[in-house]
Amino acid sequence: KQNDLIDAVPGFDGELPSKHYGGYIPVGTSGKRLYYYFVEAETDPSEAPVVLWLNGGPGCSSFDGFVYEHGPFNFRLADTKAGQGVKLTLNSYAWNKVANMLFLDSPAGVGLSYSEAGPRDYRTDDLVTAADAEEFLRKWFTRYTQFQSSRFFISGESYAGMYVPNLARAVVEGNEDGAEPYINIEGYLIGNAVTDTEVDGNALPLFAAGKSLISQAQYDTLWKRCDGGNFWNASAGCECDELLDDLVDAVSALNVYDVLEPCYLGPNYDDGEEDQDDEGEGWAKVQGAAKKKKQARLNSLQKALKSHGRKWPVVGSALPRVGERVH
Amino acid sequence: LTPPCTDARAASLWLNDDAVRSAIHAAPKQVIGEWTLCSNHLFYTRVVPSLIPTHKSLTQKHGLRALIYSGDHDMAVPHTGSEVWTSTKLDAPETAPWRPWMVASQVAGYVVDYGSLSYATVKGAGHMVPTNKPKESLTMFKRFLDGEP
Repeated sequence: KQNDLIDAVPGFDGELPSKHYGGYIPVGTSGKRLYYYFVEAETDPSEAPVVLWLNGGPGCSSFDGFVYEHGPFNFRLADTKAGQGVKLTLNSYAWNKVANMLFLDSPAGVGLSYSEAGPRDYRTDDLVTAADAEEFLRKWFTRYTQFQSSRFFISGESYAGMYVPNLARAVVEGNEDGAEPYINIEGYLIGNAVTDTEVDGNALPLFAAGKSLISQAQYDTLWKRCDGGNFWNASAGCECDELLDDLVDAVSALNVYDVLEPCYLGPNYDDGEEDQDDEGEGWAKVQGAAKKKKQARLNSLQKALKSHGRKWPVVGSALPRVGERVH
Repeated sequence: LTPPCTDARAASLWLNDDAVRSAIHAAPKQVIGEWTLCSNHLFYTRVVPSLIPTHKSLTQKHGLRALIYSGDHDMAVPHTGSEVWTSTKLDAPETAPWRPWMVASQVAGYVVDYGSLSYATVKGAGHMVPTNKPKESLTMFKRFLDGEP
């Protein structure tokens, strides 16, 4: 534990208002090492609960929560003599104002967590992830014995809608089976939680109509043509599928994570990579279908242009794209 | 490796700085490579299609308390889905009706209780609720931990 104590963090001038710890805990037998960052509560740590935080993805680092959401610092890009650096100031609304916050990069292969066995350990699923995280927790509480009797909560967001309940169940069942040390779990909280393939996959059209991103008439038509709101498993090429493409066209230039916020790098930015966003299978499926349809249109146009001896224009500069139309 | 519309420059710069890695006792880049917001190493399979039965078991059989909350402007996992499963699929009676919850005399969102599970919205927040509504999030977090309404 003392080896994991963090004395200072680059970018922050001043004394840390509570104790910070960071380090690795091994899980399994093949060399997986899960990284954690622990921030003691600024109130009495012995009285405050311990709260584990997990970001989603799957595959996204919990440093997202630490840096951008409720960690102890606000991070700001700053110009320095050497180029661009990062300045840290205290976050007035950090969750460690009221709880001991434990940020975990999970599973191995995410963020700062890794495996000595390499990529073969990065093939994983919901249940292995939960089992590894439970093992991590019991070892963590063994290392930090002073928190063993503290009230314990699990928290997270997005795909952690899967991680959190699966881990809570593993902890509860482990406790019942006599696993040591006992973890005093009291509850859990999850934001914008991926939960159920069908329910999550049906959620977008009603959201879009409710926020006036599509018209009520468009929503009513979708509802009727999609078998009374059965959007999530529409067959490719059916009328419902076509209407869902139109829905995606209408909203695709918006910031998917917050329709009120600007989209960093914008809808026309293309890094040449496939989308890595798996937040909700239904949404990913709808997005994927629209993308394929758009590509098919572009291919068809390219063919037509070539047949007339025209040079293919650069995609994104000469052709209107969905985002431009919406803007 | 960075989700769309997301600016991860500050985190990337900080966590890929050798001095930071050393200070926080993380393995150096030479050993585990660059930190990225989302991993390109992982081959992840979803094997549990629905967590609704697990929520029922945890809150109704094992006595855990739960808070499911939604930033109501998130389109990735919209509140409309969370509202449906919490209200219709838990087989739990509504113990306190849909009502506003307040921070400093202002409506911060809405909340409804189903026994030991509460569903709350955070008004005007996106997917990463504490990023958009830090004060409201901390208030919600503290009240939940303290078992307050």
